Amino acid sequence: DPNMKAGATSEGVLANFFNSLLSKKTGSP
Amino acid sequence: AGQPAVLEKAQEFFQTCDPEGKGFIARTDMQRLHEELPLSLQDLEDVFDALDADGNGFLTPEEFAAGFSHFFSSQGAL
Repeated sequence: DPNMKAGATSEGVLANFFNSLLSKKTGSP
Repeated sequence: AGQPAVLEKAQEFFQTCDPEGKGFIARTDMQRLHEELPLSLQDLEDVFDALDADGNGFLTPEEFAAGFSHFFSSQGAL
Protein backbone atom coordinates (compact mmCIF):
# COMPACT_ATOMS: atom_id res chain seq x y z
CA ASP A 1 0.00 0.00 0.00
CA PRO A 2 1.72 3.24 -1.14
CA ASN A 3 -0.33 5.32 1.28
CA MET A 4 0.90 3.28 4.22
CA LYS A 5 4.47 3.79 3.08
CA ALA A 6 3.96 7.54 2.65
CA GLY A 7 2.41 7.67 6.12
CA ALA A 8 5.35 5.85 7.65
CA THR A 9 7.81 8.16 5.87
CA SER A 10 6.07 11.30 7.05
CA GLU A 11 5.95 9.91 10.60
CA GLY A 12 9.69 9.45 10.46
CA VAL A 13 10.37 12.89 9.09
CA LEU A 14 8.00 14.48 11.61
CA ALA A 15 9.68 12.60 14.44
CA ASN A 16 13.03 13.84 13.17
CA PHE A 17 11.74 17.40 12.95
CA PHE A 18 10.17 17.51 16.41
CA ASN A 19 13.12 15.73 18.01
CA SER A 20 15.41 18.35 16.46
CA LEU A 21 13.25 21.13 17.85
CA LEU A 22 13.26 19.45 21.26
CA SER A 23 17.03 19.09 21.34
CA LYS A 24 17.50 22.62 20.02
CA LYS A 25 15.39 23.95 22.91
CA THR A 26 17.00 21.82 25.57
CA GLY A 27 20.48 22.09 24.03
CA SER A 28 20.65 25.89 24.09
CA PRO A 29 18.65 27.31 26.97
CA ALA B 1 -4.44 16.65 21.63
CA GLY B 2 -5.60 17.49 25.11
CA GLN B 3 -2.56 17.37 27.35
CA PRO B 4 -1.70 20.93 28.41
CA ALA B 5 2.05 20.28 28.41
CA VAL B 6 1.92 18.97 24.85
CA LEU B 7 -0.11 21.93 23.65
CA GLU B 8 2.24 24.30 25.44
CA LYS B 9 5.24 22.74 23.68
CA ALA B 10 3.38 22.83 20.36
CA GLN B 11 2.77 26.54 20.85
CA GLU B 12 6.41 27.12 21.72
CA PHE B 13 7.58 25.31 18.59
CA PHE B 14 5.00 27.10 16.50
CA GLN B 15 6.57 30.38 17.58
CA THR B 16 9.99 29.04 16.64
CA CYS B 17 8.64 28.51 13.13
CA ASP B 18 6.69 31.79 13.15
CA PRO B 19 8.95 34.26 14.96
CA GLU B 20 7.10 37.24 13.49
CA GLY B 21 3.86 36.06 15.06
CA LYS B 22 1.89 36.03 11.82
CA GLY B 23 -0.35 33.32 13.22
CA PHE B 24 0.50 30.80 10.51
CA ILE B 25 3.54 29.06 9.09
CA ALA B 26 4.22 29.34 5.37
CA ARG B 27 6.43 26.99 3.38
CA THR B 28 9.20 29.62 3.31
CA ASP B 29 9.11 29.88 7.12
CA MET B 30 9.68 26.15 7.33
CA GLN B 31 12.60 26.32 4.88
CA ARG B 32 14.23 29.00 7.02
CA LEU B 33 14.61 26.39 9.77
CA HIS B 34 17.15 24.69 7.53
CA GLU B 35 19.73 27.02 9.08
CA GLU B 36 18.78 26.05 12.63
CA LEU B 37 17.90 22.37 12.41
CA PRO B 38 19.91 19.42 11.08
CA LEU B 39 17.28 18.71 8.43
CA SER B 40 17.54 19.00 4.67
CA LEU B 41 15.28 21.32 2.69
CA GLN B 42 13.54 18.23 1.32
CA ASP B 43 12.92 16.98 4.87
CA LEU B 44 11.42 20.33 5.81
CA GLU B 45 9.20 20.22 2.70
CA ASP B 46 8.02 16.77 3.75
CA VAL B 47 7.37 18.00 7.30
CA PHE B 48 5.35 20.90 5.95
CA ASP B 49 3.29 18.66 3.67
CA ALA B 50 2.70 16.18 6.48
CA LEU B 51 1.48 18.89 8.84
CA ASP B 52 -0.56 20.82 6.26
CA ALA B 53 -3.61 18.61 6.64
CA ASP B 54 -5.88 20.61 4.33
CA GLY B 55 -3.10 21.33 1.83
CA ASN B 56 -3.75 25.08 1.62
CA GLY B 57 -0.08 26.02 1.93
CA PHE B 58 -0.36 27.45 5.43
CA LEU B 59 0.07 25.74 8.77
CA THR B 60 -2.31 26.94 11.45
CA PRO B 61 -1.52 26.52 15.15
CA GLU B 62 -4.24 23.84 15.22
CA GLU B 63 -2.65 21.83 12.40
CA PHE B 64 0.75 22.19 13.99
CA ALA B 65 -0.53 21.11 17.42
CA ALA B 66 -2.38 18.15 15.89
CA GLY B 67 0.80 16.93 14.20
CA PHE B 68 2.81 17.46 17.35
CA SER B 69 0.27 15.62 19.53
CA HIS B 70 0.28 12.76 17.06
CA PHE B 71 4.07 12.65 17.22
CA PHE B 72 4.02 12.58 21.01
CA SER B 73 1.41 9.85 21.23
CA SER B 74 3.23 7.72 18.66
CA GLN B 75 6.55 8.22 20.44
CA GLY B 76 5.07 7.56 23.86
CA ALA B 77 6.91 10.64 25.08
CA LEU B 78 6.07 12.79 28.12
